[in-house]
Amino acid sequence: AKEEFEKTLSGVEKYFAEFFRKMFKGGEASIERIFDEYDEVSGIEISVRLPGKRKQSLPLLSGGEKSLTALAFLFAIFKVKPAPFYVLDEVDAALDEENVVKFSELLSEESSFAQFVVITHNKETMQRADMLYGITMQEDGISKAVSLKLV
Amino acid sequence: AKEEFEKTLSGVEKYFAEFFRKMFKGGEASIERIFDEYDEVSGIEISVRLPGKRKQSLPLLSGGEKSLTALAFLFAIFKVKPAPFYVLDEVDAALDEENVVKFSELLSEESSFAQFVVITHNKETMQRADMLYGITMQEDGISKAVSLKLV
Amino acid sequence: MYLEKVTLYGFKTFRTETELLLSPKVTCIVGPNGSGKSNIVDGIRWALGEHRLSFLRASSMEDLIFSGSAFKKPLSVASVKLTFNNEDRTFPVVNTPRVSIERRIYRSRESGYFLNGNPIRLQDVMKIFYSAGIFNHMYAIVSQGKVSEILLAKPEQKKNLIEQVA
Amino acid sequence: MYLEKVTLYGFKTFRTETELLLSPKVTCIVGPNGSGKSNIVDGIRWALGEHRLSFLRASSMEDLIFSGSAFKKPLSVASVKLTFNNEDRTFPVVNTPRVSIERRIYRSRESGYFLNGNPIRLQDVMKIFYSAGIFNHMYAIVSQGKVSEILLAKPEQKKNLIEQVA
Ligand SMILES: Nc1ncnc2c1ncn2[C@@H]1O[C@H](COP(=O)(O)OP(=O)(O)OP(=O)(O)O)[C@@H](O)[C@H]1O
Ligand SMILES: Nc1ncnc2c1ncn2[C@@H]1O[C@H](COP(=O)(O)OP(=O)(O)OP(=O)(O)O)[C@@H](O)[C@H]1O
Ligand SMILES: [Mg+2]
Ligand SMILES: [Mg+2]
Repeated sequence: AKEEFEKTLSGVEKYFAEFFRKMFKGGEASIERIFDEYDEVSGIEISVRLPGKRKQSLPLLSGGEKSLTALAFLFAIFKVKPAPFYVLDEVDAALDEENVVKFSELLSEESSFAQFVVITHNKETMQRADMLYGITMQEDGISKAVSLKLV
Repeated sequence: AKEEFEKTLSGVEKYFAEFFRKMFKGGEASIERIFDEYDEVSGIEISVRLPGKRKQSLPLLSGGEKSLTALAFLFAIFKVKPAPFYVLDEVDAALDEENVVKFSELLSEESSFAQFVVITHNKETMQRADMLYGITMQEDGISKAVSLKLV
Repeated sequence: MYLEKVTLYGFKTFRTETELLLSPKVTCIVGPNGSGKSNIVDGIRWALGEHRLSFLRASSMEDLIFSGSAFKKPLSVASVKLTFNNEDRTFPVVNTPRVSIERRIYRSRESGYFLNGNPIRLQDVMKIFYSAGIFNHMYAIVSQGKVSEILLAKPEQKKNLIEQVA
Repeated sequence: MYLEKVTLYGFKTFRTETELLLSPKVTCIVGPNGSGKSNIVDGIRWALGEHRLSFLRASSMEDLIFSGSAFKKPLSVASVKLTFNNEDRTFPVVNTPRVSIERRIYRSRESGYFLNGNPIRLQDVMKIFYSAGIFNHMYAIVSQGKVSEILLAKPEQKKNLIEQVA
């Protein structure tokens, strides 16, 4: 069990660093192990350095930087231990135009290995859809789903 | 002090209902007083009914509906007890195109009585600016502010 | 193995039966505020066995059933059915090319599960999910406003997440 | 009375002195993720007397001072100055057409306040803010991601907010 943990953690760290560098076009990301008095791993912390900046603790990051860092970490977990499908609800909400493109590229690449259901308001993310549904609500308070053609 | 509280609360309730109906083009909003065993107001709760729907508790509302309801409530407080200026950081993040327009209209109207500093990524909200600043960061990790012309 | 279809009936704002056919790759869902997009996510979570009300944006289990609108009366039953493509037989205990798992709830009654239309106990459906690599992957569902939450977690909690994944 | 100008120097990512002239009506601030927009909001909060680190997105007061970048060394002082137009004499105790209130912090030292360039004690600057209807209006500053927070508050907390406003 402890071996499994170590194997998983180093896999996540490897992909986290890779996805982070790709999405931020530079910088570094790593996972630090925290040890207790018995030399056992009691916790892990995420450590990042954005391009052009110095290593900073997570609370200082901007809204968009936090989202992108969290997505790099999540997608690393998805890579190491795949699930049959993923559901992402407006995870691009805090991203600016340039970063939405990076996220949607990552989404496209990873979807050759996994199934994604993505809720979004963003046109760039929508471009990556193989299927697109529009949900509407009439005056009667009832949701209706419409399959939309991709242009 | 108790009179001041009552006076403030009814003022907030009046504007909250008004702004809510305006932003949602219908529906109803009110503030319910909760009484303790001494018949004193121990708490207040917000109660809303969106157009076409039934009265629902706040956790059930969607992300955008929560934002818009909170903005109606906040602007009601601003109206009853004005502050010299207001700073709003990406309060439009969860709003769809139609609701961003409603928010930006409210912003324009209320700015004839008050000063607003608004951080946004949204083009519609930007249209309401009398002054517009673009913040950029060069590779040197230093913020730079540029005054932008409004087109 | 992939999720072919999500069918909602009576669940939150999906009063009328709604079928969503999913792409094996990327399916995007769009629409105005309050139209029902996140309700679909709640439906998928619930069908996978979620019982924590905070993860379903509800204050009671009855909140999951269409509670009526200005023009329509409430319903008394809600159902969400997940239809999986099982042509590669990833579900080891079910030998059909398609596997449908439906969760149903009636007002003031427990919810019940159905496998390919037949009643099945909760613990058995959880075993089936687990064998297919689902359910212990609740991190695979990211709710609205929660994407950065993983960063705020304490070091012990972050370690727990990796342990769950492992 | 309105806020005419915000001047940041050494505060977070504003290593070089930056002056923002504000409109008496609506000023919008835009830019890419991580460019420094919310840092301006933190600066305004801090200059108004905020001391709670969680409201300043910092883990220590030193985090407010430019801590260096890949190409630049850290600074040892940070300052945020708020310049108010006081032509209507809303600030009762200050009789100048413009009132500038500056807060400065040095590494490993307490922060200090300056009124129109002259040192002033914290409690006196708080009195000046209070008399102008500022500071007890911290609800007037809505941080990123926090707009809906008011709705999640318990009934007692919502009542507290109204009492603070009253
Ligand atoms: N049991 C129910 N019966 C009727 N309406 C319900 C029920 N549960 C939730 N709702 C309604 O569903 C709506 C929320 O839908 P949902 O959260 O899916 O919106 P959304 O499309 O995700 O919007 P957003 O873009 O703002 O996130 C609310 O208006 C809420 O009142
Ligand atoms: N003392 C400091 N020294 C140097 N950099 C700092 C300091 N404090 C914060 N930062 C940096 O400031 C950046 C955050 O800026 P800010 O939150 O203002 O961005 P933003 O423009 O609001 O972005 P978003 O659109 O994503 O919300 C982070 O990259 C953080 O590392
Ligand atoms: Mg939603
Ligand atoms: Mg920000």
